[in-house]
Amino acid sequence: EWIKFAAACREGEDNSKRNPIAKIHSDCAANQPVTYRISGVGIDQPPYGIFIINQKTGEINITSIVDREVTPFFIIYCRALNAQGQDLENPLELRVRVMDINDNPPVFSMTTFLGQIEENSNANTLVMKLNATDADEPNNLNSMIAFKIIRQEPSDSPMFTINRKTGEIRTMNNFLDREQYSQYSLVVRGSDRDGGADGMSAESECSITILDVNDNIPYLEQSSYDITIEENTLHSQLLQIRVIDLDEEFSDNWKAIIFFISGNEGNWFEIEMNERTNVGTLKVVKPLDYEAVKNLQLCIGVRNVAEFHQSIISQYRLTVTLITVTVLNVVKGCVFQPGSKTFIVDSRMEANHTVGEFLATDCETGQATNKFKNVRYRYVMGNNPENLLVVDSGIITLRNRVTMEQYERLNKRYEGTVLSIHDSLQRTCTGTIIMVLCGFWTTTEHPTTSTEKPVTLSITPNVDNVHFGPAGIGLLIMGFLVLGLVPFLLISCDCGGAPGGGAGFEPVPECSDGAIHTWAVEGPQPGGITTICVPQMPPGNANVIEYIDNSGVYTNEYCGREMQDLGGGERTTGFELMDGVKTSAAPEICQEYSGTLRRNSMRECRDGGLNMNFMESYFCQKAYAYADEDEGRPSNDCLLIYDIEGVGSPAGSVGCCSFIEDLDESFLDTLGPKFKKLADISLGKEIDSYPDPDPSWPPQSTEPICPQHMEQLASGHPSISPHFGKTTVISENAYPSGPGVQHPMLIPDPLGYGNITVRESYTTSGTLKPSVHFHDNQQASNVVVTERVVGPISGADLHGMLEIPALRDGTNVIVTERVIAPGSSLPNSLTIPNPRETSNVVVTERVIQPTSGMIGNLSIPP
Amino acid sequence: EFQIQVRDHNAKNGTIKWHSIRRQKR
Repeated sequence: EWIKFAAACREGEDNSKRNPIAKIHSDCAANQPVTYRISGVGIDQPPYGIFIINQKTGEINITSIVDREVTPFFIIYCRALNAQGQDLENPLELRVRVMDINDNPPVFSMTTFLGQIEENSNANTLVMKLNATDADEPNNLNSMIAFKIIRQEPSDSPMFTINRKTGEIRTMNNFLDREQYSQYSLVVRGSDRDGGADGMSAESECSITILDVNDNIPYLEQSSYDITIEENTLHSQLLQIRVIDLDEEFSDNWKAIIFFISGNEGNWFEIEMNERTNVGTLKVVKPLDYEAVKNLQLCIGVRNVAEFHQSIISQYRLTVTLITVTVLNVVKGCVFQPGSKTFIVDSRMEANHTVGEFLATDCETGQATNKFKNVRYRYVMGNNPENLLVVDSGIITLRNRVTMEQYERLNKRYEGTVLSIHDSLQRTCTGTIIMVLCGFWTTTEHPTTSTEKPVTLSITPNVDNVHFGPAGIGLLIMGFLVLGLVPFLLISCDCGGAPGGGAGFEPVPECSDGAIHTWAVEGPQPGGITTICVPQMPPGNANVIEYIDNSGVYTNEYCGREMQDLGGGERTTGFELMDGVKTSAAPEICQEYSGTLRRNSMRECRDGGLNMNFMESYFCQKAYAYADEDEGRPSNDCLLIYDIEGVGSPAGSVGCCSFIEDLDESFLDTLGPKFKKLADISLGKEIDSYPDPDPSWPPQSTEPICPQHMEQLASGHPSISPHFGKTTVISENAYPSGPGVQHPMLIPDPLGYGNITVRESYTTSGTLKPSVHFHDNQQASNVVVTERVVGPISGADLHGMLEIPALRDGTNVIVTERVIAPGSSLPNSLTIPNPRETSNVVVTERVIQPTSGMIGNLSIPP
Repeated sequence: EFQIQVRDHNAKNGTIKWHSIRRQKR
């Protein structure tokens, strides 16, 4: 069984001449009568009756003209029926295709297409796309439309092209110029059969608007202007400056801005633009002074509100237009400068007494007007209360002696006016005269009622008229005496060393040994604050120790004593910032480091006479120098300044006393009193307060270090997890005297095992080579080892040492401190062999030796 | 057999042929 268009007919034609177009036949007809029937569209469905069948012969005829655009094909269902009307066969389909003829022209979707394009657009820029349809058979030549521009207005030169297949209109070139033609009209034809001569056509119109761009440079109507103005006058419309611009009117491409290039430094002028006319109005907003500026040249330029188009931006050159301004002199008359003047008049002044002179100034010459007295200017009194004064040529005199009645009516004060008049110019200026009346007494103020003689101090604008009464002279003498006392006061303040004296004068801490103060004592600090010992920098001392073990409360004593012992010689000390450094006086650069120095400690150090500015500067320099050595080196690798306090303490990693709870406490009895006390603290026992500082330092007996302080020490290293012992942080610092100061180093965890902190601090010199050795420290836990080595051994091979027996499967706490006595024979190393099954080991070794050449050594096996 | 034949008109020589384009067998 196969299906195909079995038959075809052409639309628009009479196909009856080819009837019958088909016939059906069933073999059943050989045995019985068969009736053939057809059904479907065009038969028993609209359009009816297109096809009919001869029921006997099965011949199918077409009866009328068909339209493909109405019914592109027909499906005729054919049946064979017996006499009872029953189907003898399964129905068959006969498909009849209607063949297309080009009976439909193209139709544009719009009568007039509207488009727009910027002038100066590049060639082949898409402007618009036309749309037209054809009702003939799709994908048939009869419906294939070809577009063509058949007319253009203006027709100077073709400016557009059209794609014959897609209908896209594009620019032919980049010569579109709105200033030449702002509108184009195209007539476009669409023809089917791909534009063939036998095709059908339709036409449409396209209207293309050319958009403006700022491709015209504005210019002024005139190349120069000359104007004349009077001085001291304002003008709202001094000059109209018209701007010529060819771009689209009222657009930003056309609107101009006139601006001053030079000449208006005094801000006398402004230019206001009229956006409707593109005319600028030059205004005088600040009066010109002929005496100051007689002529000036304004250089102005013009531009548009909008930026210039890229096509001309390279052509733009600022054109300067000159406006020559001539300032005319105006005779201004005179003016009182200042506008008022105060005189003192007392009761003893007689009639015709000259009170003073009050002259107006001629504005043209700047001179007092008495130069022209009786010639150009005359003076008269204006407001003259009680008619007290007379003026002549600026000289003010008393008409009569001021009486007590006048004094009372004037309420002790006279205020009048004087006029300076230039008759020919008809200009007048006014000055105010104020007189203070002194030496008058009302009935209640009469001197007979007072035992004290009144003091009259009259000061007039004329310095020659200064009068002092006896009491005034006395006041002056008192003033001189006070001034004389000042040097004596300064001298007495300068002796700031006197206790309690010189309040307000703070001695500058400049490394005086006496500046080591009482806080450097052994004992706990209030509030459990970690002590920070800041070095005292002796003048000219280049040796700086940057590390101090502050794990013990006697660190302070250590530092202070050491500095006393060392005196002015090779002096080494340390400084460790557990919480970072930051003070208000610190440079900004320092504030990049997190954390702050705890204020208490800083204050203590400052109070102790430390040069904090030096310390801050020094550490900042160190930090940046270290970071600058290698750009890839994180700056936080250098200065071990951290601030993790408050975010979790690594207490469990470095000797928190909590782990002691599970232990046999008896061993604590064998420890030194300090450790024992700390253990008591940890166990919640009642303890005595800390003892006073030990005056016999350095100690001759071993004293345990406070585990809590060790804990704080470790908290200064962020690499130690507060919860999980997985990081080993070891810092070693050895500071021999002489150049080459070693910096604190942060050693990455070589094994990833837990929580071993080793600190060494040596503040000595000589050949001392202390060392700390750890062997197989995997899985160590909670071991605090402290060794302190102190002694002024000269030239001896002093090695700080601490040997710890095997800790495999042992207890978790070993606290050992050994003090190396001066001159004693010392083992060579500090060794902790195989602390397996342990974690959280803190070892602190300090060797203090005032000899040179000491080298710190610390080794850890892999 | 039930079949449909269509007429093939040869315009050149005016002859007419019938082609069975659809048939089905029982």
